Amino acid sequence: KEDFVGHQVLRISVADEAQVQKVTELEELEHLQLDFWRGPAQTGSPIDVRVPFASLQAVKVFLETHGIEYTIMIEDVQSLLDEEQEQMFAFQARAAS
Amino acid sequence: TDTFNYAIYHTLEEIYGFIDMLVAEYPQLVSKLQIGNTYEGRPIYVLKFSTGGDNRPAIWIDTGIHSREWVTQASGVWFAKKIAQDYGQDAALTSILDSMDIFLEIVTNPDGFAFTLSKNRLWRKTRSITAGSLCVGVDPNRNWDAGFGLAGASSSPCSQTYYGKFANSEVEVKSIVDFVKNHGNIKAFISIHSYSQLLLYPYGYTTESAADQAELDQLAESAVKALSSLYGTHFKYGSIIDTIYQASGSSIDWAYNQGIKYSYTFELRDTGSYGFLLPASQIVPTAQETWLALQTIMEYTLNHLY
Repeated sequence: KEDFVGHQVLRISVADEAQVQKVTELEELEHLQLDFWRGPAQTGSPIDVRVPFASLQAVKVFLETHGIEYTIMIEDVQSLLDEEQEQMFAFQARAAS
Repeated sequence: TDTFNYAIYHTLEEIYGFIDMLVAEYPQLVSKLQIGNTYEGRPIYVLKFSTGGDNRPAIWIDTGIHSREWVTQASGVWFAKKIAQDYGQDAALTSILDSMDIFLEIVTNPDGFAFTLSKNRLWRKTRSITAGSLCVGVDPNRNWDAGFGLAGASSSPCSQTYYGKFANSEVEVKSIVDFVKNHGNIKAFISIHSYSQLLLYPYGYTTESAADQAELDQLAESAVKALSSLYGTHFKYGSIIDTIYQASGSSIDWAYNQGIKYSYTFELRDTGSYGFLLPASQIVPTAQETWLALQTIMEYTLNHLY
């Protein structure tokens, strides 16, 4: 089962077309294993990207170097998944009993 | 199905079990069609809601084509119960079903959905194997024969938006294409995704405006207004390419080019910071508000048959 411990989802706010392009460059770097939840779109709409732990440092340095603003939308993806799983299994356990 | 828990996420087996229960409880109204089998051999089911007649004008609704967008399959389950229980109770829905059929495909990407439950919760694509590549799956919303392979999708099998070897290469897509073509009387085609609160209409693969752009835009405005009236959820609306980005090979572009005028894609909640991991507590509110928009589109279609 795929484990997402340490993966973060960054919410990137691009100010202009040049910044959209910069983020699009990131998308092409397959070794970073980025997963765009909301892809680069019209300026004004946020870009959400899941970043594996191993790529976090590089991506944050890249964004900060290019003055691209971001916030951490999800601190740790796995912890949200664990909550979701717990709820599903709790229901199934009740249903079984 | 009265005691089914609509406020949590369910497994594929539980959803298929729900479908069978609904058919058993409303045999005069609901039937289950199998339109094909997935790449891995799972059945692909579509619910048909019909009060009779032969090949009536119909409305197509699908959820879950991108498997990780769990709130959409969960909303599809809620819609199915809503349609069944409201027929004969709600005047608007009753008038729709007295003249039209509704087809609802709740799990449009069963292999992908099973994979999100077993191996990778964030899986989006199908699970077909691409010869010569280590990467698996095709984006089932880039595989339709509308601008297929153009900008707005990827030729790389490892990309989340990989368009596949050829249009309709994915049996999950081809099954719908064949069904819609064989039916020949679908008047509205609504594909439900998440997230980012958008109501989109053609086109995604070209900047050219749809011939019915003004009407589609006006109907989208009404639908979004109805949706927002319940909980104030803010939606934007417009053509795919103008509102988000260029996306080729999408289902609603194909449907529109087939002559299905009222073709829309919804992008449901998240309004906060959960993305695809929307808490189950938001399933029912999301389904309820979306239903108001769906009803607006269905009523308009009924009153503007073509």
